[in-house]
Amino acid sequence: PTIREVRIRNFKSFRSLNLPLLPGITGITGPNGSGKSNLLESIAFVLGHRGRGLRAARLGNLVSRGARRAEVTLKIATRSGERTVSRGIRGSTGFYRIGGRIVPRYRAELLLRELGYRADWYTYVAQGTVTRLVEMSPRERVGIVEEIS
Amino acid sequence: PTIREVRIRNFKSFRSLNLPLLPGITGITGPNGSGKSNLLESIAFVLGHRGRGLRAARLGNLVSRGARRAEVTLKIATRSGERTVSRGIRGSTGFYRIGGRIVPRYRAELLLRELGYRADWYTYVAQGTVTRLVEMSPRERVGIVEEIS
Amino acid sequence: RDGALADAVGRLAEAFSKIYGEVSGGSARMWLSGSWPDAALEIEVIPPGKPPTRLESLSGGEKSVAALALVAAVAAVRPSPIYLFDEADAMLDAENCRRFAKILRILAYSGSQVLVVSLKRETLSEADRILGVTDSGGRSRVVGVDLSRYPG
Amino acid sequence: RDGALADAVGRLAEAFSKIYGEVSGGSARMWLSGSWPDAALEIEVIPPGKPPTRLESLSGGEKSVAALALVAAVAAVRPSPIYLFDEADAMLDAENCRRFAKILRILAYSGSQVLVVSLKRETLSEADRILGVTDSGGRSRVVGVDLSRYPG
Ligand SMILES: Nc1ncnc2c1ncn2[C@@H]1O[C@H](COP(=O)(O)OP(=O)(O)OP(=O)(O)O)[C@@H](O)[C@H]1O
Ligand SMILES: Nc1ncnc2c1ncn2[C@@H]1O[C@H](COP(=O)(O)OP(=O)(O)OP(=O)(O)O)[C@@H](O)[C@H]1O
Ligand SMILES: [Mg+2]
Ligand SMILES: [Mg+2]
Repeated sequence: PTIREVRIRNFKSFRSLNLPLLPGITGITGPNGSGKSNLLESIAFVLGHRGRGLRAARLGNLVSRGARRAEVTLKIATRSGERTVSRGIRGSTGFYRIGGRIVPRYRAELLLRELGYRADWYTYVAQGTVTRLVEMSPRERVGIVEEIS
Repeated sequence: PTIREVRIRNFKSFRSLNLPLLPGITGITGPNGSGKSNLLESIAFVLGHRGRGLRAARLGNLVSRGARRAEVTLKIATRSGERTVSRGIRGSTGFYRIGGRIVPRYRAELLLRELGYRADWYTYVAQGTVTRLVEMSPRERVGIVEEIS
Repeated sequence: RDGALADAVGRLAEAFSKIYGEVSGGSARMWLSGSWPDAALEIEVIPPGKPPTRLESLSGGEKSVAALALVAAVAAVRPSPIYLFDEADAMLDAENCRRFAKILRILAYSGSQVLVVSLKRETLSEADRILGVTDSGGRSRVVGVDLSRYPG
Repeated sequence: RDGALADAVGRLAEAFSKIYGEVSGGSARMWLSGSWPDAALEIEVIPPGKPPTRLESLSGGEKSVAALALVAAVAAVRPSPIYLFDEADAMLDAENCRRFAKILRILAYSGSQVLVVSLKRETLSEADRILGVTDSGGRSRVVGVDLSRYPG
């Protein structure tokens, strides 16, 4: 499957964005503080990445300053047609949508998993963390293999 | 005071180096793995920096592969003449010298402190650690001020 | 349990050695020590032209290349439809940026989408297209970027 | 004890605001909350052209500039004869590398020796001289470098 479009509403520094995406390698560049990491985080957020990679102590801190609601939608082209999956925050609680309709979290996570999207450590290397993969202890590293065995 | 020369014998990837240094800003560059960090670490080692900044679980790992002894000497020009301070490793125990003669650790540390050299966090920003200063908790940050009050 | 782990490590170790060797010209090994549940995954990396050394004494750039080869190796064993990299080339010199770009190409070749944030021309020049992100007054926007105008 | 701490924080806060403002055009504040021994040092940093924000949501480059201004502020209150920086500019864009170079100049101006490892031309071009480090077969050597020949 391929993400065809990312639609962002009030996620961190992005107020409103409809960004078409293509297969292959897409480079993202720009000055410090422009919003590059926020853009990657918005995608990681829908795909289920949590914690340190989103640089926010509370879910509510992901909502754009001054707004009350944030939502990120991924339009995913699959072999059997197009699916849209969204994740959002209202106040400080999260919500999920499939095809525009609110669904419980496990349903959205199930769909993503069926499409092959897993929030594994190796699918999102957050800023400043690349050498951590090698600096882990040999015991911790076994966790890497457990996920793929 | 100013460090006039760094003399390295068997410290990590440096087997033998006599490097004159000058006041002002000295840039150090070169390919990955060439030895830039090792060079800074050799100076930090004499000045009393320990732990993470030296990337070695044991003192013995600082000795060049295949050698049994390492020693780094700093020639320091002061208002009252030149002083040389050395720190070394033989096997896995450390030793110190002032003016070429072995002295106990506290004597070397005392001399460095009198000259104004302190192994504080802000005098050596090791590779990959710069944002840690800002990411510390407010409680931890008080430690910064305690050192200077 | 031990069997499944040993099998996965076998495949991962083979991919890791192959990719690290191809991309950097050095050699890398991986093996399981101990048994379930106290098993540990050991790694040895020998950068090109260097003698074998402890993992802790590799340089920042050498560790980054090893880690990125590991990502590609895991991806070979268990592919993902998308990979996100945020300035993973921050410590890399020009030569290693080109190695990073080779790794990105390996990931994309198997059909995955790869999004790579970078400030470095050597990495970005391998991308199929480049998006520019700008900020005005705290609000971010995205524009298309032409590499030939990219400041070096 | 509280008195000495409050006095040191006062001087540090003044230096931090002044240096961050001079170097980046933004504004920064620092203050002590609570009292000894549970005191905490709070920091607020507002990058140029941005609204105030939590420290955690600053970008990698914005955090680096704030941290380097903090180093220069501590140095103003308690100078050291030497400062060592190891690729502290790894996350900085060209403009912020020039800001880093300004900070290095502030440190050197008060008579300190500054050694700065960098892979970036914008930082190195501010140095008084450049040393090149090379490796052959695992053995490091140092050579003089002429900036005009430095690859961009
Ligand atoms: N909830 C929020 N609302 C509005 N803006 C926010 C929010 N959270 C973070 N920001 C802004 O996002 C900016 C940082 O963006 P980001 O981390 O994506 O930058 P970047 O392009 O990755 O920069 P760098 O190259 O330095 O890593 C900060 O300046 C911050 O003010
Ligand atoms: N005890 C030792 N004996 C010999 N060589 C060593 C020793 N410890 C580390 N090294 C070598 O030092 C090299 C790393 O050097 P260093 O970390 O200084 O590189 P660097 O120039 O800082 O690179 P980067 O730009 O990637 O940060 C490694 O390749 C390693 O083999
Ligand atoms: Mg970033
Ligand atoms: Mg280094």
